[in-house]
Amino acid sequence: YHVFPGEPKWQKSTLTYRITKYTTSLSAQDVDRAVELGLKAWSAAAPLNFVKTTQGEADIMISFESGDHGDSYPFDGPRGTLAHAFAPGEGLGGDTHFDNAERWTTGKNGFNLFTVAAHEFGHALGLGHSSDPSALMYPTYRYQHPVGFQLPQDDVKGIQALYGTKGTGKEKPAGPQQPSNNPDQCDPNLSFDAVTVLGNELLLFKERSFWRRHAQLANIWPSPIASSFPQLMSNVDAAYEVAERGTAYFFKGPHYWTTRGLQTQGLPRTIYDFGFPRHVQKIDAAVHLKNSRKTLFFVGDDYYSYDETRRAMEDDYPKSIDDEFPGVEGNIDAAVEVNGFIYFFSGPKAYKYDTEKEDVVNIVKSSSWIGC
Amino acid sequence: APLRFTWSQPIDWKDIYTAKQYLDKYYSDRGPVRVAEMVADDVSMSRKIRKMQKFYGLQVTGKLDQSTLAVMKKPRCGMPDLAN
Repeated sequence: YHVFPGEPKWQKSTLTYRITKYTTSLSAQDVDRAVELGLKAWSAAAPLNFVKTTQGEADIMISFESGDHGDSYPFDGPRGTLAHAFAPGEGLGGDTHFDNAERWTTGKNGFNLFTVAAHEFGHALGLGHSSDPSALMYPTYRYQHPVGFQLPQDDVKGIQALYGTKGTGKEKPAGPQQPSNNPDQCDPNLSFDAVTVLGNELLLFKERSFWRRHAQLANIWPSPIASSFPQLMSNVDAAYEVAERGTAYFFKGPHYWTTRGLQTQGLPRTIYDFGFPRHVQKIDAAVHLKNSRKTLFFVGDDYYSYDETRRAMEDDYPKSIDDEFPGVEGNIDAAVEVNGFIYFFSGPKAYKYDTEKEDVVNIVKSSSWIGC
Repeated sequence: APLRFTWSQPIDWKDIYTAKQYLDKYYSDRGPVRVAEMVADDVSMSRKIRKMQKFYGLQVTGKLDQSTLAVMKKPRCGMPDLAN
């Protein structure tokens, strides 16, 4: 396999894609299906998620084009060049174009769209051509049956060289991994990715799992995030609820999802809706303060205050977390307001912050929140 | 001007043109070559043929032969083979 010079790759695990122009030789449904399977071929081998959008800018913009279509790589009519895609990056990066002059098919009679799409998405994810004739990333067309398709070993090695292996993820330190999919319930070093109230429950997120805790700490066990939030899958960065609106917000990378209870509302949007500067690529934690109707967003050493009534970021932010919340040590992983206190989760510790005393009044183990 | 191409067997001039386009598209170290430059760079064409033959595991001769042409005629992806 080959990667591109400089090894361009996506710095996030959830990518959006949008089909902006369809072909005349296949139904839109067939195109959607072939594209979905083409992307799945890669997310089956590496920690990647793909979310389809139907409006605005997506990471991977997909279209069927003819001849010269404005990207200085004109198509050449039937046969010859079938499609091309651009390496990961802003703007044209990741975009994928198919030659509309070809006879596209879901079978063998013509060029199988799944086969070509899966190859092109390899480029959109950062792989160049492979000189291994058995590889999907080999330059010339060779029919692949979409059902039961297994990514050839050469391509698996290439995509995992860029994004790590499924489940552990390259970006995670190669520490001892939990034997099962569920985090060790009572690991004394347990930390959370995100915590939020949702209705009369408290949700605590960790990697691919989450705990749902009711007021009384009845027996509690982790469930797969995918079972209740299929779009989120894993590694939720932050979450909060505006109870009076009955709406919750879940953040992952530069995207967020809105839910009513566990029901996701529509497609992901970008965090820049809240007014974040473009250099902010992800949120570490978020907490909604009921009385002031403000939501605090924590990003690295700073925090922002968002006015839920005006739906606008407050002026004079970001401010330093240390200045405003003395006593809370380390990066903030998660935050939640319960009974007027703000609880900050930082690694294995949970800090109880009294906003009136403007000080930390108690510190417990994070794992005690799930009954340990 | 006739392309002073080194080839090992009689090759149809259309095929030679196809080969030039193919090599400029997939084995150029720089953007698409303008027509005017085509005649002057036979040496670089031989170099590109070598690169292509090596990539596809063909016999590396630097000369345009039928097996090299056969690969050039296969439907393929529009991205260059040189990961540039």
